Amino acid sequence: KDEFGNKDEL
Amino acid sequence: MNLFRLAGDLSHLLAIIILLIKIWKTRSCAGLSGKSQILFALVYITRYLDLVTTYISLYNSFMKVIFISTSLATIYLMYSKFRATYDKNHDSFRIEFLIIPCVILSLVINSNFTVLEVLWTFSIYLESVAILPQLFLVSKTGEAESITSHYLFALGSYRALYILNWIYRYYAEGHYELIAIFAGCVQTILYCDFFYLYVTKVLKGKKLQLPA
Repeated sequence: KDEFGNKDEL
Repeated sequence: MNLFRLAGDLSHLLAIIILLIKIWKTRSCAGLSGKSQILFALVYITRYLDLVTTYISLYNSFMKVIFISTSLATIYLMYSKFRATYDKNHDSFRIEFLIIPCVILSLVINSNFTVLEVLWTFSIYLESVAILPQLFLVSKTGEAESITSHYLFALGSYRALYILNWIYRYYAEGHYELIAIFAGCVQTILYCDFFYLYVTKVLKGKKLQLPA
């Protein structure tokens, strides 16, 4: 997760 | 993005392509579990809902669209176009025994009690066990075609490669996601028995046959 809680993995 | 992660994603993509080619070329889905495919479609749909809320990268969006659409295409081929070849009687795993515990677990153990986060957590838990109907089908019939074995190997390798990616990211970026790591390890462990048979039998040119 980045600082916004988004997931970059699949 | 690191090499392990890229290899994992490509392995995942390869698994799906192998599966579609197998169904299309042989005009048959014999030996494949439609229930596992339904679970995978459920996994991708519940995990990639952020496709409409968050943009991460072109690669990320592209892969998500590919995973959702190919899993739906597989279901269409199995349950509609080549329905006559579907091994319904052997594909008897009760998927509610997987779905219900995953729903409960995702409601209890998650990092944020929001709709998207709970659904993401559910998809991570469900993915770790989604292959069980397929492994159950293989154990019931006692064998698998080579192409099905290649599919299972590529699909199992994907999460194993992700574990290497998580180790790398922990040391390189300090990034870690406990839920994904735990479920990913469970998922990989479920494939271990199959990996052993794949290396000792299929790679030596033999058919994957379970000991009686």
